[in-house]
Order: sequence, then structure tokens, then C-alpha cells
Amino acid sequence: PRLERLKEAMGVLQHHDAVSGTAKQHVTNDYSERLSQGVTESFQMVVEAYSKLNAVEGGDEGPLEATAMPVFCPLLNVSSCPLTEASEAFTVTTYNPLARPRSFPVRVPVPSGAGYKVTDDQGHAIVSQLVPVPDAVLRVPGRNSTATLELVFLAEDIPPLGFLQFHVQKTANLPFQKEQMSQIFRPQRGL
Amino acid sequence: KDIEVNLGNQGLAVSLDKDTGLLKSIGVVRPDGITMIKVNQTYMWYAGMSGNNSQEEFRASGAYIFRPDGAHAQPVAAAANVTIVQGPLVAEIHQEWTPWVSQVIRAYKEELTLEMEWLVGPIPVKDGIGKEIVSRVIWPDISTNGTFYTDANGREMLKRVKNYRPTWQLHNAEPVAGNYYPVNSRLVVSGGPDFQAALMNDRSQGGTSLDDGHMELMLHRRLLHDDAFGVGEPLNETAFGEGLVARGKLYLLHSDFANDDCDFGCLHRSLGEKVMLEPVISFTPTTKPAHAWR
Repeated sequence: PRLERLKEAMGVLQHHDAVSGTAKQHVTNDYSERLSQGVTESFQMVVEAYSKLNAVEGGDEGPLEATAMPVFCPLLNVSSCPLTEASEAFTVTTYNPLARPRSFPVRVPVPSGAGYKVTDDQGHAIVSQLVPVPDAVLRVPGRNSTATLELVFLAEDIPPLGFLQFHVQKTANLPFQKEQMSQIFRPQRGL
Repeated sequence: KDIEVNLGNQGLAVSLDKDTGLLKSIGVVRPDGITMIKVNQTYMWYAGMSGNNSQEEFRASGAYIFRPDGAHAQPVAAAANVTIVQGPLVAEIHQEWTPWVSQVIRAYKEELTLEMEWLVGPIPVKDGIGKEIVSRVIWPDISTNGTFYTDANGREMLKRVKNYRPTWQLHNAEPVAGNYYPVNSRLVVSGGPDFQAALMNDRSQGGTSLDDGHMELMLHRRLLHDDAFGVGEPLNETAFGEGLVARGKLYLLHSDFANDDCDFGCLHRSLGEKVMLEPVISFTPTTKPAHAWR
């Protein structure tokens, strides 16, 4: 029934007004609300699927950290994700829907003032880079986030229809943080 | 000299005009050197036609109708403030034309795709003029004979010729809107066997090529008049009491980025699939250190 919610929403949104935005504002808002509810409920199914996979992986230990459930951050496009901004440590799961391997630069919103160690599921340290969030994004009305940086690292060769997981650990180690921070230049025009 | 940004010896190099901070050329960094290709990109806006729709000539630009007032777009600003961010994985150029138009040009290490993440809004309308914002890429030395190609749902590429329709004699009363077409995933221009370029989007937009070597996509609109096609209100979305802010990505590809393993068609087809089916990212809090988690 939860997947039905998304199917119904996408069915209703086949209408040309929904596809092209030629509807009154309150109708457009209603379309957005239906889609948002449908996506949210279908994501709950994804979470259950992950916990089953983890349960399998956990073997006799049972699901790894059964209490901790995956969270999706739909505002990554304005560098906002409460979980990654507040956690000392978290795991990142990247699922590849393509039927062939692909690499993908993962961008995680984080607050400044720390470094972030990224480890893959083989225990290897992953090269990562801290990139400042553009001022214009920080100013977006309605953006409610403490993130001023994005932690960038490469999810290399995510298996087809499969996923890779990474562990991210916040660290106060200054030399590490300096090493991780991008170089920033503000050239004055005309010079 | 111009401001040159590249990622060491892999991927793309980008140069900006030192006086305007705008894109000036891009090139592929190869072991035997870099061949830079001239290309400009900036943001323009069309004034939306206002009117009471009482007669054809008073038809307003609105939700159904794209009808710019005048045949020429104006630049949002002549120059952009620039911040350059450099690191081992990604080089970024943060450009800001005005507080409501900015973008990040990105080149990832070993990736031969120029990513342009745009941010538009709230579009100011205190001057009483509705505005339709476009991103315009210009390849200055290329002649494309008023021809460009747009896709139909990411599959068939349709040939478009300026001020022309293949099935009837067109008398184009709308020099701009009459040359705008739906772009579901890519707009391609070709200047002969050695030059092809693709501008790819992450959502369907209107697009055109109004001059040789031009590629233009409409990103965001805010209009003040209804166009009398049934909506009964202007396309004037407000959020938090201001105009809506939109953010998205465009990707620029050039045939020079192709190689023996992947020709130009392969480049934009595989990028199109990657853009449409991006990885799903989720985060899980953990109390375990990396080795225990592993």
C-alpha cells in the first residue's frame, strides 16, 4: 500500500498541468504534497530493505545497530542534512540504480571546525576534500542548516544495482583538517 | 593573463576572463599538453510581455505562454565575482552575478564533463517586469547554420532549424519564442565533423540556439500577468514571502572530450543515464569507530 501511494501520486501527476506547472498555485502545492508523501513512504520501504541486508550481513549478531535507521536528506541540493551536521560519526550508503558499475562524487553537508575521516568497508582510508558552500547557497531563504562545508569523496565503482558503504568519523585533528581543506582564491577582477 | 584553473594533469582545464570573471575557454588536460577551446557562458533574462490578452498583440507571457517583450535578452550582469576552490578531487569556480543569480562550475578529477550548478531566485519584480532567466553558452568561432538538435525523452534527436518548420511555411511572428523547443535532457550543436557540443540538463526545460554556436536553456521564470489560457493567475510563485528559489545542474560536453573508447554520442548518452539515475544516498548515525563498524 505504501508503494501504491507513490504510484497514485505519479499517476495523478501525469496530467500536463503537473508536468509543466500550468496550474494555480494551490493546485501545484497539492501536487507537490502528494509526491512528497509518496516518496517519503516509499523511502521507508528502502530503509526496511537496507535493514534486512544489514541483518544478513550481521550474521548471528543480528542487524548491525538495529536501532540506527538510514535517513535520506532531500535538501542535499542546498547542502542541508541535519544528521550529517550533528553526528560525530555516521555511515554513508550509496545505491547505484544503473545496470553497470559507476563512480560518483559524494557530497556531504558538514559544519566547519573539524576534519572528517572517510573509511570504506574494506577499512581503507578514502581521499576526501572539504569544499566551502557558496555564499549564495548559504543565503537561500528557508535554508535551515549549520553546514558551511561539503565533504567530498569518490564512491568508486558502485556495483550495478548494488551499493557501497563508507564510515565517516569527525576528528579534531587540526593537521588532518588543514590537509583536507581546499585551497581558496578570490582573484580581484582586472588583476 | 586570464585566470586558469585545472586539476593537475587529469580532466578538464577552465580559464576565466580576468576582467569579467566569466568562462572564456575549456580544454582537456592531456600528457602532451592542453588544447583550450574558446567558450563563453553567462546568464541573461527576457522581460516577460505584459498585457490583458484582449487581442493577440496584448497576449501576456504566463504559465502556458513564453512571450518575451522584445527579441533580445539582457545580461543579468556584465561580470561575476569569483571564488576559486582547488583540491585533490574537485576544482570549483563559485561565480556570483547578482544576489539572485550564481553558479558553481565544477570539474572533478579525471571527469571530462563540465558541471554548472546554477542557483536562481528570488527573481526581483519590484520594477513591475516579469523575468525569464536563461543560461547561454556561446562557442564563438563556430558556424552552425542556424541548426541545432534537441532530444525527445532522452532518445530520438530532432533537428531544429531557426525560423523554419519542416512541414509548413512558417512566418515567424515571435523571433525568440518561435525558436524555443522542449529539451528533455540535451541540446546539441554541430559545426562539422570536428565540432559537436552538448548542453545537458537535469530536468526538462525550454531551449534554443538563436545564433551560430549559441546554446540556451531557460532555467526559471517569474511573471506578473495571467496569459488567459485557464490558469487564472500569473506564474508568480512565492515562498517565504519572496519569489521561489530554484537550483539545478547543466553539464557541458565537447567532442574534444571523446576518445577511442567513447565517441561523442557515447559521452552524452552515458552521461544522460547517469544524470537520470543518480545513486540514492542515505546516512545512518553510528557509535562504532570505523574498524568496529567494518
